Amino acid sequence: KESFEGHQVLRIIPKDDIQLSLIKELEDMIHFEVDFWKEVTRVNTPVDVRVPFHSLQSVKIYLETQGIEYSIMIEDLQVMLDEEQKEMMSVARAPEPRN
Amino acid sequence: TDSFDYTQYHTLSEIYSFQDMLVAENPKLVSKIVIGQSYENRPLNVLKFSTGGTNRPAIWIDTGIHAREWITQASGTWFAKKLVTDYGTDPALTAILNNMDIFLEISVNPDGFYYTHNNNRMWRKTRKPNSGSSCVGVDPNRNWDAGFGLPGASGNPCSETYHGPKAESESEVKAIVDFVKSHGNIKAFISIHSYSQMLMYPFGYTTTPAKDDAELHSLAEKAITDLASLYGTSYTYGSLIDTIYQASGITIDWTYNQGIKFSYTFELRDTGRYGFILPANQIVPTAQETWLALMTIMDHTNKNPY
Repeated sequence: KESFEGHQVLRIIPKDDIQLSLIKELEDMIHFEVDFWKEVTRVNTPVDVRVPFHSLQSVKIYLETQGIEYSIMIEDLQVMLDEEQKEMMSVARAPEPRN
Repeated sequence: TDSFDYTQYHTLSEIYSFQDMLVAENPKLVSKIVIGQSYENRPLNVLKFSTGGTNRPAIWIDTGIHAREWITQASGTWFAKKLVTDYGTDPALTAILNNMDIFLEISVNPDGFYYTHNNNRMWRKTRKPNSGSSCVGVDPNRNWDAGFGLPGASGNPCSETYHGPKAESESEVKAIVDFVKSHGNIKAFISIHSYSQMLMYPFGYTTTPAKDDAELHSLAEKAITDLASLYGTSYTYGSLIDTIYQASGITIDWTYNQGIKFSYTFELRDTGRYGFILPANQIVPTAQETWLALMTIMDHTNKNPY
């Protein structure tokens, strides 16, 4: 099962067209292996992007050097997935229908 | 299905069992149609809600074309139960079902959904391998024959928006295409995604307004107003290209081009904290508010035959 340990989801809000295109460029940097949960649309509309642990520092530096503000929407994705799984497992399942 | 836990996310097999239970409990209202098979040979189940008649005008609702959008499959399950509990008690729904059939496909992409439960929670696409690439899957919402391959989809098999080698290459898409064409009397088609809080209508591949743009716009406005009346959830709305971004080969552009005027796509609620990992305690509120918008669209479709 794929682990998302250390992956963060960043919420980026582009302030102008230049920032929009810079965020779009991030999409083309395939070595970062980012996953856009919410694609780039327009100025002031949030972009959500999942960033693997190995790219976190590079992506954050890229955003910061370009003056693009972001916040961390999800601190550690795997923690949330573990909670989700735990919740699913803890629920008493309805009995399977009889054959 | 009374004891089915609608407040939790469920596996594919649980959803399949739920569908069979709902049919068994309501044989006069609900039946199950298998419209095809997924790449990994899973049945593509559609629930048909019908009070009789032959080839009645119909409404199509689908959820879960993108596997990781778990809130959609969960909402679809809730809608299925709501349809049977409200028929005969809610006058608007009763009027709709006395005149029209409703088709509901809870898991459009069952292979992907299974994969999210067992291998990769963040999987979005189908699970068909791509020739010449190590990357698997096609975005089934870029695989329709409407502006296929135009800007707004990717030609890279490793992209999350890969449009596939040709339109309708995915059996999950082709099954719906064949069903819609053979039915020939579908009047509304609502495809449900998450999570951007939007209600959109054609087109996605072109800025040219749809012929029915004004009516689609005013109905969308009414639908999102009704949706917001429950919990105050605020939606944006408009044509897809104006509201979100250019997207080609999408479901509702194809359905609209087939003559289905009331073609809409939803993006369900965004709490701004969880993305695709919306907590399970949000399932019922999301489904409840979405239901109000669905009812608005279905009621309008029923009252405005074309």
